Amino acid sequence: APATSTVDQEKAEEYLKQFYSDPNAPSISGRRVKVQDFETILKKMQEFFGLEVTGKLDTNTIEVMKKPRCGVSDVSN
Amino acid sequence: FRHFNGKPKWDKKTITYRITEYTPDLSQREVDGTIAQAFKLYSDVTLLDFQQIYGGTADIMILFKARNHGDFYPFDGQGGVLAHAMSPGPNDGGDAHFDEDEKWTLSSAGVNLLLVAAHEFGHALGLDHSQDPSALMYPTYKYVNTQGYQLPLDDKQGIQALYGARKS
Repeated sequence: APATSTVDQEKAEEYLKQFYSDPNAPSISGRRVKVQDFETILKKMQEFFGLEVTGKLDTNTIEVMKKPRCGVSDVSN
Repeated sequence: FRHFNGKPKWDKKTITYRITEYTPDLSQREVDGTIAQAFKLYSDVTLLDFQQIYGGTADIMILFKARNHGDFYPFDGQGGVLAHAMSPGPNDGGDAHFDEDEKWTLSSAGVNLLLVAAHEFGHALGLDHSQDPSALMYPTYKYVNTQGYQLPLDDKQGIQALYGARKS
């Protein structure tokens, strides 16, 4: 079975678009994020939060994404 | 701690703020008091002073509103994004917006206004998100006891790096 659902994947993409998009980051415009870009940006997010940097959408990463938070991007711009 | 790119900051010592739309979750007096308490966390440790005004344009304009609220960052309903603020600057710079779809409280129930307001005012003064989980400027919300609350060391060092330290 897949580790994450399609819903998790789409929500994660939205999260990364909102909080980890900056002019120097790989393009994440458009409806879907390219797999290689997704992994790269997800690693940045995992590194920021001190999670294991896997580039994979694991349970711990999803838990952090679900926490209530500030709307300001984690990537200064 | 981290600062925004270019280290934007206020070039004056007295910063004004105005609350233009209140939350019905708390009395106006409670909101005024809590917002003043959040600013005091910063004036206690820096040379900054904060003054509430009741008309005109303040440096930091504050509102509680749900969904679309006049900027390009609409809120998302209860949970998720709780609030956001702009870095220091003219016009919208420094403004802080709170999602009215949250349940704002002064306790551990719902979302504690003091903790979120203090975080957002950190942005309004020039602090970016910190990677230190014990810092107020950590991006995710976590309730801590607000009785006698003071700025965590990471945030204190970050704000003093911008505005200097107030000698107690």
